[in-house]
Amino acid sequence: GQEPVISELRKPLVPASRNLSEYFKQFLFPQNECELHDFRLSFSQLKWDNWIVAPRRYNPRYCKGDCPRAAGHRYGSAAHALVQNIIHETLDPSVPRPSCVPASYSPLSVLTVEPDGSVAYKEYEDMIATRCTCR
Amino acid sequence: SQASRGEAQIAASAELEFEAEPWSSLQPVDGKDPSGLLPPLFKVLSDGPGGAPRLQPDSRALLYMKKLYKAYATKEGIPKSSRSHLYNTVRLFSPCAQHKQAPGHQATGILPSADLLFNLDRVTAVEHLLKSVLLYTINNSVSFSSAVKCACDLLIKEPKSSGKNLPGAPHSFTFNSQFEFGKKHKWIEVDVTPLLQPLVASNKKIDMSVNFTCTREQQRQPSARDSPFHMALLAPPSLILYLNDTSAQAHHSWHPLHGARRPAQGPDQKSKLAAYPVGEEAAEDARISRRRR
Repeated sequence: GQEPVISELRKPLVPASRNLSEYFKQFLFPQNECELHDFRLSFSQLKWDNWIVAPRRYNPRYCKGDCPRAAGHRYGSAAHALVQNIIHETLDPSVPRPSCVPASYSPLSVLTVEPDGSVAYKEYEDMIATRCTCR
Repeated sequence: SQASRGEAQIAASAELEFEAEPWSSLQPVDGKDPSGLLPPLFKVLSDGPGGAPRLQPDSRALLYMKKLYKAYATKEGIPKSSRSHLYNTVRLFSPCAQHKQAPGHQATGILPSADLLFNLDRVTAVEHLLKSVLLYTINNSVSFSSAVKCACDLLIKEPKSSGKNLPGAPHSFTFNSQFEFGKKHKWIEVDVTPLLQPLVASNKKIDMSVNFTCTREQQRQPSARDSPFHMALLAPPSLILYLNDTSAQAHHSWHPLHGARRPAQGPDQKSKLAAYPVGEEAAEDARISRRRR
């Protein structure tokens, strides 16, 4: 059984540093990780500017990206996210990985013209995502 | 056996009724939002712009509300944390009907008194009145060196059904204001909270007549500079209501978890507060668990 070992040893050694960094990269900086993204819209695009006077632009933001096992702890997500990842990877791939969702929001102030011609200033809760987590 | 069979039938029919009951009471009659709670923003977010055509607001009123918006929120629409007030809703109503009673008198600054009708249908049951103000837009081309003193006689009338005025003399109160004129548009706010507080919650229409008189405090000879008191009223006053929307969708800057103080509870809200000890308990638990950590 020495042949395969010898043939393995004869293979040109790829610089380990490159392989090693590639290997760790998948853990240290997983690609398109779960994070907050901007989405700036103006109410004129929705043709609502005839009744929403302010703000002119609105950025509700959204969460997008993967929730790899290694990064589970990074978002303040519950330990359950880690467990779900392990189930997905080792027991049953039909169980999905945790999802990347907003963890906290900030309110939005809106100035609107009402159907009867009156003008209203209102502050609405939970209109802008401010942080993401894996759930 | 006859009696027991009868009782069993009665019980069965009662049960059937009970099962039928809850659905009919929950099903909305017109298929729309039964509680009327959803503010227009959410209605549009949920079922698209559509909707009936809108009446256009008075341009000066809109200008005032835009200034208010800039004072309360950033350009991106985030409520400024520096503001100390407790209202999360401000509604401005222009009078939907106005009958002039007595003409004004520009030389002495008596403004034309008028009969004003405000339609408050947009105020929802969850919006509690904190303050109400009559807003006059004054355009004045003359700057005065001396202060101006104004008196306002307000008569609030019973809703049309009774057709008679509220008992007692017209509500009148005087307020002193130092008006610095010179800007194109100037607003005068007359606080009418004590008068409207009992009405806003119960009435959807408020009918009032307002008599507004302003005179200069020093009665010295008018110099060439102080030409007669040209106080031309640009428009009948608007009514502004500062409200606290208690629904879940509205932002409550005083929320215990935000650390600010809770507003003074009105008598009728104490019971509601007792009904929701959860907020207090949750905040207490948070404090205890934080201390324990």
